[in-house]
Amino acid sequence: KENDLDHDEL
Amino acid sequence: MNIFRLIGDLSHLFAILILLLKIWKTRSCAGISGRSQILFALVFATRYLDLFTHFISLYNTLMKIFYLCSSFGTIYLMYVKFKATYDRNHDTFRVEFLLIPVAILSLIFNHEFDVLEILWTFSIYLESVAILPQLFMVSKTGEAESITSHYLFALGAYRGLYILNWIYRYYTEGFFDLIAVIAGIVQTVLYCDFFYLYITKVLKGKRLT
Repeated sequence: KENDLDHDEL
Repeated sequence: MNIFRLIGDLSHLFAILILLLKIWKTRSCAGISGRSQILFALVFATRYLDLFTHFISLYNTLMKIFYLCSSFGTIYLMYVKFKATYDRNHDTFRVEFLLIPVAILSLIFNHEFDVLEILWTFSIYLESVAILPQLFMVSKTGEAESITSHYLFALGAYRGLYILNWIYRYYTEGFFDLIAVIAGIVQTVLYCDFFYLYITKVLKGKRLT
């Protein structure tokens, strides 16, 4: 779940 | 990172740079909507708070810092340094009509009810409509300088390329972010009319009227 919200885009 | 995302980011970077250069070289911000620029600064400020909470990559961090500094730099040039050239009589779009619905939407439709997450969602929704004061200004004055048109084209192309990036990421990584995708589509659609005019007029050397 945490990873899903790692917004890696700008 | 894929080619669509990279070109999208570079297009975004290019858009911001040509706007800053245009203002700096001509010593004027005529034709540019200060309201759109404030909305973009708000977009970056609310989205990039994760700079303080987690590290993704050097590329990611540097780009975020650049977008933040350049958007506040643009506001400084418009509202302080070249204030006299700011076309405020034509920049009259009521931003509360964007901010209020966007704030409500981000409180309802988000991935998680958490402060940072809601601010991220707010920034995504706000970005999709932040160009409206600028487009409104162009339609009100009935024209745009070609440099302003190049700026708008690069800015619109960026989110369009992100859509290709999301399609690519969906097939290669199974990545799918519904909020970003819907907002990205709305954002790109808002530029469609402008893209048409840009290709049929500006690229043929005519002014956008």
